[in-house]
Amino acid sequence: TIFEAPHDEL
Amino acid sequence: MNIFRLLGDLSHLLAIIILLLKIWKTRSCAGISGKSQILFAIVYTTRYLDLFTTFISAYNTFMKIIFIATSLATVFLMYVKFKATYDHNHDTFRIEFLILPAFVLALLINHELSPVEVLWTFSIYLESVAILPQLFLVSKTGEAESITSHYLFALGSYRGLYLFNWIYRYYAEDHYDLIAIVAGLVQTVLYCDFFYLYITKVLKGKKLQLPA
Repeated sequence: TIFEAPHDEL
Repeated sequence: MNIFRLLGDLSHLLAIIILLLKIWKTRSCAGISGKSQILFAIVYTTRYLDLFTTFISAYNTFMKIIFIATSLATVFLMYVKFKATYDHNHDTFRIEFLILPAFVLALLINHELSPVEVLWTFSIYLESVAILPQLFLVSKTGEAESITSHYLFALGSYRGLYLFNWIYRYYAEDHYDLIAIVAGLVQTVLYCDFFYLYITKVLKGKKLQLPA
């Protein structure tokens, strides 16, 4: 998967 | 969560603690760029708006709150409590030259044209260059206290460690976020000159002093 919301990093 | 990300977050936390302790113990913020600290406060408040909409983990929520609170606390210490010690004569970087382009770029290149997503992207772009006023201040005065150097090293290491995290996630989880990766690369590259001076001078017990 390319980026998928939500962002799980800080 | 992998080891690189955890070390990156801990390094980031360490940087913030070093900075707050330095200001608190010496009752002074000399040598620290208030402009960079304002930018970091903008970065964390715009990035972590998803605190209200998305829950990822207790760790994630806890760290987000810590980063927002400490960045605001640092700005408060510099501009209110220890204002008299703030080096404003040397801290002359114009932050609007970073904020406006970061915002325009976030409007143009993003994952989704929604307010929260654009603000997240803006914060990623802005963070990558937020240290420039601090590096500018060090180059203007020609030196940095050891404690300021330790702060900068920990802060620079954080995104550097995230680069390894992204390489790991690409292979292990098939996950990548190009916006974060490119901005993280830019951010780490900006520290390279400083890393070199830190390793060759500060770690050998010398003060960080730039050649005249």
